[in-house]
Amino acid sequence: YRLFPGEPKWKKNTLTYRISKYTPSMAAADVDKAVEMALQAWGSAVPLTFVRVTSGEADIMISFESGDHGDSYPFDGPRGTLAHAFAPGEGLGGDTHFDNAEKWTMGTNGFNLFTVAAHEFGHALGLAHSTDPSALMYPTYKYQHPYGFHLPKDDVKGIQALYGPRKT
Amino acid sequence: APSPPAATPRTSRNNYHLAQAYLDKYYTRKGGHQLGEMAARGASSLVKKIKELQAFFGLRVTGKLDRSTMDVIKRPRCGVPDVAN
Repeated sequence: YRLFPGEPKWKKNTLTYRISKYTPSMAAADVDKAVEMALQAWGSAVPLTFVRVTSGEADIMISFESGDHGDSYPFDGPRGTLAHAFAPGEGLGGDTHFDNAEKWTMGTNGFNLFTVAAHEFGHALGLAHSTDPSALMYPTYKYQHPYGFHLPKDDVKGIQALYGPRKT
Repeated sequence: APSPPAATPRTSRNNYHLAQAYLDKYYTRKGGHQLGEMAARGASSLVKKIKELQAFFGLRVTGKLDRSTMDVIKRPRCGVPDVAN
């Protein structure tokens, strides 16, 4: 696993998230579910709790965006770049954007939102890309089945290096 | 010996442009190049980045846009760079 330079991390254990813009390619309820499950994948390994808010500024602002969307990292249309997220911090820190030009899905007919969201939230929590092909934080897309998903070892090591293990 | 397929030059030119855009996006450190790198811009800089990509993805480090490297470049992926900014 790899961390970002300076090893940015959240200095609190309860983080808020808000889905501010949805995609037309999926039902809003499915987006909510995929996001919740993706955050929980990380929350099961470290002492972090995620609380959803529906208004105002959250720590992790989540949105589906098209092309140039004002953060200097424009999306490129179908395929190519699927999403990106910013390392922990104020303002854009933690924010997670998905390319609206992709076909998002809960299954395998398109890009699985849980898979991509779980990867991006790794960045939002402070993990950079891993060189381990079995890691969730590997840069290229590889479908992960959302139900019964467990974080690969490399990702557990990485996130626990930042936040410590969750006490059972 | 068999001659290469007619499409080869165009394919390799397309690959070159595709690779250049990919490497600029995911293998460029923002905030300026190191002094040694300033003198070695252009082709050698591209080769260096190709090698960096190949090392990251566990490929054979050749500095060339071989098939396995192009396969990686064409995969859908996360937009966060692989080298640290």
